Amino acid sequence: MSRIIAITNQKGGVGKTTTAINLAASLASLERKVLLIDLDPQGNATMGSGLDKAELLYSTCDVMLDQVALTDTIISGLPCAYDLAPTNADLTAAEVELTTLTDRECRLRNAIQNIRDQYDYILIDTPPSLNMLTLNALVAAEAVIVPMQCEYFALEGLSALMTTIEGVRSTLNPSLKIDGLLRTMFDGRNNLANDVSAQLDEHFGRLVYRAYIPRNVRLAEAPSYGLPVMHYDKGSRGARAYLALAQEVLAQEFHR
Amino acid sequence: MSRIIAITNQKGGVGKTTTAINLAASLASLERKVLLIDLDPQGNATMGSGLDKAELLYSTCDVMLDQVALTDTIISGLPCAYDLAPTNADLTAAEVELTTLTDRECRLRNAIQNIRDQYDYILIDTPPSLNMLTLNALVAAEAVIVPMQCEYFALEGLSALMTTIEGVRSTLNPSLKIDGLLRTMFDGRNNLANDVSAQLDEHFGRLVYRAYIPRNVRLAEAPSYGLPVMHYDKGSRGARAYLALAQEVLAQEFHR
Ligand SMILES: Nc1ncnc2c1ncn2[C@@H]1O[C@H](COP(=O)(O)OP(=O)(O)OP(=O)(O)O)[C@@H](O)[C@H]1O
Ligand SMILES: Nc1ncnc2c1ncn2[C@@H]1O[C@H](COP(=O)(O)OP(=O)(O)OP(=O)(O)O)[C@@H](O)[C@H]1O
Ligand SMILES: [Mg+2]
Ligand SMILES: [Mg+2]
Repeated sequence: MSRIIAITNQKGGVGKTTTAINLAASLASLERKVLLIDLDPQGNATMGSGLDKAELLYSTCDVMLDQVALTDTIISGLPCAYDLAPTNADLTAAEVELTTLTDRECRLRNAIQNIRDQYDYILIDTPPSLNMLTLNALVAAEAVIVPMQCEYFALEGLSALMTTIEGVRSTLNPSLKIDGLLRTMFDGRNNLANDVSAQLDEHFGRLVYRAYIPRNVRLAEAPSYGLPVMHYDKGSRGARAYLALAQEVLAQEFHR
Repeated sequence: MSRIIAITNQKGGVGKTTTAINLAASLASLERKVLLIDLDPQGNATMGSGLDKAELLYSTCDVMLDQVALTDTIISGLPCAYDLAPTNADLTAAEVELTTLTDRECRLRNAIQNIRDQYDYILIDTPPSLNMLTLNALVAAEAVIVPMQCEYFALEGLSALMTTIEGVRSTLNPSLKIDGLLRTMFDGRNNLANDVSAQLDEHFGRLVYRAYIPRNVRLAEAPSYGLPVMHYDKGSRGARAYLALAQEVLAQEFHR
């Protein structure tokens, strides 16, 4: 039975896509069957997985507008070793159109039903917004991973995110829970990062993953080669950190 | 006659808000009368300017839905020395509602008309998306500043942004032009940043500002005190870099 996890934070640039790509690759390397769904019109998870978003036959846009089944969009056999449901900027149009439809928040959840048995993990990369696309991911998911840059604006935005998650849990998706908060681009030499990290521990306790992702330029270089960092530079601090995260996510399978 | 400048890039976390706040403060310190309009539901420009977004009487949401005039939302006399039209998460609701209205792209432009003579510069901070709010900013503005982190995903997203700007110029706002691309969080020691920077120079030439903003932790610390960096640490590299940008923006007044 697969676990469906949304990777969400409306604050921009906190490492959502980097986490989606590298957690997917790390779980795949630990013998899990993984699908990554790109639900951000920027298509960064698509490009970062080695696929050209300009050449797609179908994308998650077509799925959200009920034109094709999710399985028709899935690409497998990529070097990154996980399956991918890619997307591109067409998805922006779907977002506007979705607001007019009746079951608009449940489109992705319905689309995933038919294929969920084929995977151990389904990860969903979301855009930097609390919009209809992110809402679809929160309704479809059973758990949320919140990448969290340890800086002021990201910390300040957490309460809005928590309120939104609580709102979805109390209406459309009672089984939704937070799997964890992940410290990203973490630089322990800097007071601000340590201060914010201490505040996270104080407010969220065990919900904060022990694993954290250090700032590591290899993570920023890898997507330009269309590869997860473990296939670009396996020994790098970034690759090792995401592997540690994957092991922590697996260990929680039985607890959360 | 005031210049209206949108600070826009749909890529998340590239320094839009940091540029909006610190360029506004730098221009104000050079004796210009400046208004900063926060058009991002995250309300980061509001909090970073020292105002509590939870305590607003009116916000830009009310302006977009035609409930109050822009002048009714403007707060002056803040320590940051520029005027602010603040916002909060209510603006998310306005975004959805706007899509149903007739003159939806021109709301902000119409709202600015009555007050533009009171300012030399009107800066607009936008959300990480090419949505109706960003569209309103591009229709209202005469120029766009594009903060640009020198990394792969930000570079890859530029063509979608340029296409959108061109689309607005050929339909709703023929006078819209790019004032410049601003390298942000720049770390010259890292090959990726230098590679991307070289590509910017090659493709965009003089459109890339000579001034660039180095990665400087003071810029990330200042917003937690509700201050632009020049009022938090005047001698920091971040404060000096934004002052240099302000001088370059002023020098372009007569050229672009
Ligand atoms: N730990 C890290 N160390 C160094 N660079 C990183 C790290 N994590 C992410 N990056 C880089 O930082 C930038 C932002 O990360 P990313 O695009 O994954 O964030 P995001 O939250 O998905 O952004 P958006 O809000 O636009 O979707 C990217 O250029 C990425 O390559
Ligand atoms: N030059 C810099 N040096 C160090 N930190 C910076 C710099 N510029 C911005 N930051 C920090 O990086 C983070 C992202 O910047 P900022 O929030 O301004 O980007 P943004 O493009 O407005 O993000 P969003 O897409 O969420 O609106 C913030 O925590 C900010 O404090
Ligand atoms: Mg992303
Ligand atoms: Mg911002």
